[in-house]
Amino acid sequence: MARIIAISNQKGGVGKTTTAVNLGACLAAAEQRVLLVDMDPQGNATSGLGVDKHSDGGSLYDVLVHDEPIRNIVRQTELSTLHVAPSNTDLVGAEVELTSALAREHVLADKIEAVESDYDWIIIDCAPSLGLLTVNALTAADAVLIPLQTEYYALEGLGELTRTIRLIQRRLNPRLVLEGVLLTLYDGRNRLNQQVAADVQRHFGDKVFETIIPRNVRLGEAPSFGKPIILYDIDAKGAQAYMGLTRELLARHGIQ
Amino acid sequence: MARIIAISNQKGGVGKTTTAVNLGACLAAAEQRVLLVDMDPQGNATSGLGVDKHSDGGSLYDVLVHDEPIRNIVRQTELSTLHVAPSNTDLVGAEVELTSALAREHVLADKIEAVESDYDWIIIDCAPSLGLLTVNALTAADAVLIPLQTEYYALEGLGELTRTIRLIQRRLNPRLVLEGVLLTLYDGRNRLNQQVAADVQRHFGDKVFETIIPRNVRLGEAPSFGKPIILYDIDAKGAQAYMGLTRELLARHGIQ
Ligand SMILES: Nc1ncnc2c1ncn2[C@@H]1O[C@H](COP(=O)(O)OP(=O)(O)OP(=O)(O)O)[C@@H](O)[C@H]1O
Ligand SMILES: Nc1ncnc2c1ncn2[C@@H]1O[C@H](COP(=O)(O)OP(=O)(O)OP(=O)(O)O)[C@@H](O)[C@H]1O
Ligand SMILES: [Mg+2]
Ligand SMILES: [Mg+2]
Repeated sequence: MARIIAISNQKGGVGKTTTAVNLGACLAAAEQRVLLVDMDPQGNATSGLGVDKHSDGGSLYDVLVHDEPIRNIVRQTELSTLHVAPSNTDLVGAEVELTSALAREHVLADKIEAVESDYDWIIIDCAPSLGLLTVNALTAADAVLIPLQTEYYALEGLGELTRTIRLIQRRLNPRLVLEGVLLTLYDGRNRLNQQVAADVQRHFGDKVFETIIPRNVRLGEAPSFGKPIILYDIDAKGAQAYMGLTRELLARHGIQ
Repeated sequence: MARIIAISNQKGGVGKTTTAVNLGACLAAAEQRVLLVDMDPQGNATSGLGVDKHSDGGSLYDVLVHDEPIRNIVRQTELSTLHVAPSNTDLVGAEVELTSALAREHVLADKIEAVESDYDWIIIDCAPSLGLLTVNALTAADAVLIPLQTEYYALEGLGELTRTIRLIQRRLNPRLVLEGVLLTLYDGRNRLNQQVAADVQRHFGDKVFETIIPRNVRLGEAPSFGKPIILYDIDAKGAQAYMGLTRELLARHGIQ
């Protein structure tokens, strides 16, 4: 059965999509079968992998609101074992329409069950919010990976996020665990980044991934070509970092 | 009567709060009377100005859901003519509770009317979303200022944002105009930043502020001291940039 990981942090611009796309791609490069579920109406993970958000193949909106099976909307990417369940701004409507649905928090979990055996990993990219779409992602997930930019506002939001996760564990998804906190957009010369990183490591201990993702211009360039970093520039510091993260994640789960 | 400007972009981490806090502070330093309304449940604008999010004075949640007048929750800051209508995570509840309210998009506009004559400017910091809280902000506003990080994902979201603004102009707020697009987190040595900036300037013409906000570490440090940049380090590049933006905005509105 697939391990389902939600990439979540309500703080905006901390590297959720960059992590979902590049972790997914590195896992696929390591022969793992991966489904990337784009639960953000911005659809950045969809376009970051070169998939057309508005083509006729349907999107996650159809799955959540029109009961379409996920299998019907899944798209291929340049990596044969990396598939995407795409999104676009229609998904904004799903948040409103789900509000009155029966077991509204479990809709995504219900849909993912049908494809779980087809994949080794299912990565869910979340929007910068703790609304119903993200609650669906956290209810469907086995674990949550928290990308954290090492800055003050991002650190400030961490308490609220961990409170929400605990609430979801208690009421909606008892199996949900913290996969880890990933330090992102890190500049070692920046004193603030150093201080926040030290704070987080003190507070979360071994729950913080050893791999730290540095600020690397190539990571910002790759999405404009619709490619994950390993297909855009494998020698880039950003590519090396996400490959390191993937090795660390696989090792934690006993996979060579 | 106050000019009401919403600072909005559904893309996360593009400098909305940093712009709201520092533009507000620079306007106050220029003897303008300013109210900063924090319409983001993260409450970053609240803490960025050193206001306690959880003290007993009430928050925007009470205004939107319990019909409290804004005047009752307004807080002072270190700048005598800069006030804050604070927020905290209770505001997440307001988004759900407002869904079934009568004229749910006009609640904030209705509340702001009572204090408009007390201020020259009302700046509304928005969450990274186009949900009901942001729709309330855009319905209450005279103009929208769009901070735009010069990167691919941020550029991708611009179309959706302008579509939403046009929809709000047509159905909810005919007086809403674009105050301008502000390029933020700009690094002149970064080719991607240069390309995106050129794209935006070609597309939006004189709607793009001449002032460009550079990436400046001091802007990231200031919030951890609860101070706007002009009180933290007035000589920093970031302080000079926001002072330049303020001069440009005042000049556009014929104020010396
Ligand atoms: N390590 C990095 N180095 C340089 N640029 C990065 C890095 N990680 C992300 N970026 C860039 O920073 C911006 C924010 O990252 P990203 O969009 O992945 O964050 P996010 O948390 O998904 O944002 P949102 O909250 O809007 O969903 C993007 O333009 C991205 O290309
Ligand atoms: N010009 C700048 N130079 C350096 N750091 C900046 C600059 N502008 C913003 N920052 C920092 O970048 C991060 C993102 O900025 P900010 O939080 O203001 O964006 P936002 O759009 O309000 O985010 P959200 O979408 O979460 O509301 C913050 O840590 C902030 O301190
Ligand atoms: Mg994202
Ligand atoms: Mg903000």
